[in-house]
Formats: sequence, C-alpha cells, structure tokens
Amino acid sequence: EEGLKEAPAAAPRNLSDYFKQFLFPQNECELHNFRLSFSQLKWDKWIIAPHRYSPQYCKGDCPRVVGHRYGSPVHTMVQNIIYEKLDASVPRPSCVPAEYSPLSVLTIEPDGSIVYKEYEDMIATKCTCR
Amino acid sequence: PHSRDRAVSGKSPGFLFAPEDNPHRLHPFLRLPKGVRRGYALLPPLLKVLSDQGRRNWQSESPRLQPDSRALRYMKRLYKMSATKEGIPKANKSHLYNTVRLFTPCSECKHRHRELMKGDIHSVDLLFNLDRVTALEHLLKSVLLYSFDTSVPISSPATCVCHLSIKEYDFSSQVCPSASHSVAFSLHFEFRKRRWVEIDVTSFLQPLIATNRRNIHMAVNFTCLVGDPQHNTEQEGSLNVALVPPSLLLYLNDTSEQAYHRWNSLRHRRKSPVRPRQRDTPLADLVDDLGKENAQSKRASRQRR
Repeated sequence: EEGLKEAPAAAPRNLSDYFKQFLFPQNECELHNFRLSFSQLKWDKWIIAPHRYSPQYCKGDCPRVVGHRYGSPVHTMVQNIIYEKLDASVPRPSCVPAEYSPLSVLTIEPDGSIVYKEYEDMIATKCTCR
Repeated sequence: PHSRDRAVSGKSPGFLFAPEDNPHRLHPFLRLPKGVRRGYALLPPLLKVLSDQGRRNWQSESPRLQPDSRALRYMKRLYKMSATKEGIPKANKSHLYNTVRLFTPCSECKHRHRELMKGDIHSVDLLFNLDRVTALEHLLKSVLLYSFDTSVPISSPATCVCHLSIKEYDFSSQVCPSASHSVAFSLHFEFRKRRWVEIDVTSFLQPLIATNRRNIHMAVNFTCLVGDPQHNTEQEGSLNVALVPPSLLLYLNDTSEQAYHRWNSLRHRRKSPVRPRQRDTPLADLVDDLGKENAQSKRASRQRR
C-alpha cells in the first residue's frame, strides 16, 4: 500500500512498468539449448562420432542481488557494488556456465589410426552469475 | 579468468586440432608457444575457423590416411558401448580408460614356414607406429585384435596358438628385422560366435611403451587347428580361414587436463555436502560466526569477573 501511496500520480502504463520490476525477471541468466552437427563445420571427415554435439550456452541478465539460487560466491555481490558505487568501468557479473559434462569423441588421426577419447567440460549443464 | 596464452594452449581439446597445417601462416598471436606445440604440434581448427586466414585455408586441408573398414566398425561398436546417444561417457565404473587407440600395421613381411608346424600357419612381421600416443597417455591394457570373416560357416570349435616375438631392427637386412624375445599364447574359442579375437599382450608391450618406444616391430605366428583337444576329439586339421593381420588396440588413461577423469568427477559428486542450513548468502554465515565469537568473548570475561 505504501508503494502505491508513494506513486499515485503515475500514469497506468508507468504503473505496469513499475510493478514489472517486482515480477520474476524475464530474460534471466539461464541455460539455452544449442545443437550443432560436425558436418556443418566440415569436420565430419575425421570426427566419426558423435554426429551431433550439444554444447549449450548461458545467456541472460544477472540480478543486482545475486542470491544462492545461482550458487554465486559473495564476490559476485561485491562486484555489483563496485560497478554501481565505485567504478562503472568494472563490468557487472556475467551469466556463465557453472557446470559441464564430458563428451566422448571418435576421430581418425592423420596417420589413419582411430582414437576414442573422453573430453572434460564439453557440454554446459548449469549457469551461474559471477 | 584465463590468461591469454593459457586459454590458447590450456583448454583446447585435442580433437579440435587440424593435423597438417603450417602454423607459421597464422597471426603470431594465434600460434601456440613452441613448447606447447610439441605436444599439440597441430593447430586447433577452432582457432583457424575464427581467424580470417583460417577461413580461407580451411578447405585446403590435406587428405588423411583412411583407416581399415573393419577397424572402423570395431571402434564404432566400442563407442556405442562406452557412450550414450548424446555422446556422454557412460557412467559405468568398470572401465578406467578415457582413451582407446587402434593402430593397423603400417608394414608387414610375410613368411611361410610349412615344414615347421602342422596346420595352416600365418606368420607375419608387423610394424606398428605409435607416434600418436602422447606422453600423458598411460597404458592400461594392450590387445592384438584379429578379425575373422565368418562368411564360411565353421561347425566345430578351433584351438589356436599364437606365437608373438618382438623384433629388433637388424640393419644388415633392411626389410625384415631379427627376433629378440618372444612369447606364446594359446587360445581356445569357437569360430561360430566370434568375429573378433582379442589377444591380451599387455604384459608383453608394457615395458616397451613405458620406455617411449613408438615403433613396435613384432612377428606373429597364428596357427589354428579345428577340433577340441580338451574333449579329445580328433583334430580335423588346419583351419582355412583368411586371416587379416591383426590391429593393435591400446587402452590408455590420459592424465592431461582436457581429458575426462571419471574417478575425479565421481569423487566430486560424492564430496559435495548438502548445506546444513540454507542461508541467503555466505556473508550471513560470516556475520553469524562473528556474532558467535563476540558472545563467547563476553561470556569468558563475565566468568573471569
């Protein structure tokens, strides 16, 4: 009620903007699907498997007060404070991958031998703000 | 968070490297430091695709040697057994390897010793070039892989004896080196069921690979007699199966940073405790602890008084 009292003169359109800031942020930091096939990169001549690869990616805004929902360290909040109060050239925290899963790849080596290898951190599975 | 050159050298996975390009044509910033290049003597195509020059050169990559179709089929089967459809390594803890390399012999000399032994003898000298095995790939197991074409139905089991000997290079005869030390394996299996026969030669090759020998020269005598000696059935004589020279399979544990370390992620998953109390920010924890400290020091001074 107080909030309302404070802004009685706002036009209805501003009011909805005003209320919107209390709603769940629309383009919040989250994991986005992205799938590619190695034939697109013309790598399928030597990458035999997998045919498709889903690296995913992180995109979205990082809220000012980053809570435990992102698993962000305290530093993330401090960086926000630096950006707002001390030095705007310091960038705000970014939406980046926090966890990955590995990927198995079967490739043909230049000498014609074949190698199966499991690579670390090839598929983003979780995002965070930091 | 990565320093510039570390990002270039540290985290690029091996399979993104183009093999035969000439690094010098790229912008110095994109070239790997010399030391790193030895291990990754190749430039990552990811970087190439991103550099303008790379984009033009990309189409001109020189052709690769094509592997043997049987070998390819075997490795595809291994891939299906080890990874899910999405390409993620299966979580079964049974295999510790994170790298498997299959080499086909790059040269061979054929010998036929009919008078030496009864049966159909396939004796062949094989040279395997293991240059692709890096110093951080440690051998767990090595297997000689025979493939049989089972188009000719064979009704009864067969007993095969495999004589294996490692060859040292004899410079007097440029073509075929002489034997140095050898070992014999005897196998017993039924053809009906097998397309592939694996002969475990780990103990035999371990010392060579551990001392960074990358050219392995071996002579393999493979003799198969049809029938089952264990059940005293009469051995029907030699086996008339076309034998392709075996491939060499190495199961390796790659300890480099970019390789997936299964036991590491398992430990990591087990280790991560559930937080006893859900706090909004770790800062509150800190404040809480500070508050506690104050309370304790007050209590101590009161007791003293």
